[in-house]
Amino acid sequence: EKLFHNRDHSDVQTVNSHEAEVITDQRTAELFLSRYGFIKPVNWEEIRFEDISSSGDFLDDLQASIQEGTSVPHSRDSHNRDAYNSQTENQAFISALKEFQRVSGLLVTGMFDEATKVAMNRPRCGVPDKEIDLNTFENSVDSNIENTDSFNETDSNNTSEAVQRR
Amino acid sequence: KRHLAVLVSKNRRKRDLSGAGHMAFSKKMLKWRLMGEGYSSQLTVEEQRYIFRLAFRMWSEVSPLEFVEDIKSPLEDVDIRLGFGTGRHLGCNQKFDGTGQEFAHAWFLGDIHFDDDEHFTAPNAGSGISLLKVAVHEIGHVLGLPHIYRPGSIMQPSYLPQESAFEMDWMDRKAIQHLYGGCKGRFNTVFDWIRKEKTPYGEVVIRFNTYFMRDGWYWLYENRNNRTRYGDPVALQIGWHGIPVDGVDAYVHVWSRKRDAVYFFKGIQFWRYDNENDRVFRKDSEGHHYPRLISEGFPGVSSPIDTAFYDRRDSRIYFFKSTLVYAFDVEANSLARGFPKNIRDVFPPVVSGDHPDGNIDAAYFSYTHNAIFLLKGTRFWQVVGSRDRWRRPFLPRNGLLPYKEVDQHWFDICSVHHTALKL
Repeated sequence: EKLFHNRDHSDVQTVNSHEAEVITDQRTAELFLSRYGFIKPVNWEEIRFEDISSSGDFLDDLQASIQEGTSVPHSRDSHNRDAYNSQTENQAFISALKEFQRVSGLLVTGMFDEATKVAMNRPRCGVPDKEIDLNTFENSVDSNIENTDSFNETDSNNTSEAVQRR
Repeated sequence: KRHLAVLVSKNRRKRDLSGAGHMAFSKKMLKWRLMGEGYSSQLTVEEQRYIFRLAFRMWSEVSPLEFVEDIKSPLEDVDIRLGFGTGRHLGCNQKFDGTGQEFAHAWFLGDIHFDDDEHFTAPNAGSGISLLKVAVHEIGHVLGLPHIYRPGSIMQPSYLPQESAFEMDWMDRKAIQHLYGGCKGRFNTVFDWIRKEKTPYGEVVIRFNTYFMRDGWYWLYENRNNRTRYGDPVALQIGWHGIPVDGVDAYVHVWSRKRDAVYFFKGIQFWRYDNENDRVFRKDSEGHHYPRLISEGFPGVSSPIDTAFYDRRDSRIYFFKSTLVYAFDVEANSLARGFPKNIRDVFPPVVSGDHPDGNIDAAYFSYTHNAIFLLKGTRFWQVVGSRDRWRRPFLPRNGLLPYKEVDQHWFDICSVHHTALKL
């Protein structure tokens, strides 16, 4: 249990080691903006249905994608391409940052300033701010339903075995 | 893919496109449960359930949705499931981040998860994160609302410390009603209750409050705020002692130089209300015992009645029953000459064919609007007044103007599930 001594639990102690990572720099700010859909709308419902055993956490995946880089030797063309990609990503970050500042009622500077840092570290809801339209998601699933039904009709024996295994 | 398809197809049965083309629940009564494996370690289970009951009720008070706590059905039959967890929790794909930042998340299928590493507190605790405010926000997501960046909106993504008056404002109400429609329904009676108060200077001032009654509960309607009082509806027996607990047919306030008497009518009986002592009279100063038969107190009036109101212009009580109107002269204590009459003769239509044609639900004189309204179903007709006839002399006396919808004039008078009447 969380330790407390008062009858009304008003002195309940939280375990300090289990604290959310504070947003302090561009990397963590970019994670924040990606998580909540400011860089690219999030398919929140799809995340809900992802196989929990096979995928990592959505945030872990984001962190990995942002941290990992390629180790391919740079050719002149690839260097230009990388520079272009880096510039594009930076623009995307600034654009997302500006959008966050705008909806949060902050001064829209495009810079990761102190006010923006405070706003990002405020307690907030985990639902993304920018989501993919649910109707689009369900329409794409509908086409899968048709394909799945046809699979069931032609391979009923295998299907029942698969069901039994599950 | 098959698993996903089955889940979506099951979800489809619960949800559909609303009239506005948005995803929303397709039914109006929703079941919820705080999962046994997801209790918070910070509040008692009863506190948690109470807070969630209150949170659901707050949405019920501004929408046509009703919520009932279901602790018996199989979990898959429960529409909205709530639980607390930390880090990896409750089989959820979204790990919580520890103390700070993310405090909860919700899914369209109806699961709400709260991060138990946050310091959740009961309402008005003064510190920590108000569980009530977070719950109301997350339920909003489950119902189909996205984040809204407007200051004061309950759907703002960031948590702001709870102000003392945390309630759903006009825009939040309209947002949920955009998905589920407004609150419609019939009323038993509507009235302005007059009370006399003394100012600090000893002057007597007259004030009024507007009440809507439906079955066994009532709402106080705040005309200046275009909404009902926060926390309504209330059970009848709480605010009106001694009247039938399952509802009334009519309320009449006879108010003249000689008389000041309030009556409630139900079936073939009526009660006189004692405003001073806030309960019905058992015996009034005239020696009458209550309840009394309508036939005794108002000879000539056939009961039970549909509704009634007192017209101060001619000192008559107008009783409505089916297609007939009985005008009762209180001074003469008898029916006015020529009555009963057909309702169309007493209150003719201004526009041909636009008339309630009898079986009125409520007749209401409004001091706010200085007008008489006849309510039937979800509609109302305003009676032509002297000012209307001054502007348009061709209007018939006591004519009924074209109908309008009740919920477009008196807003957000919403029922709640009867189990939510007492939290």
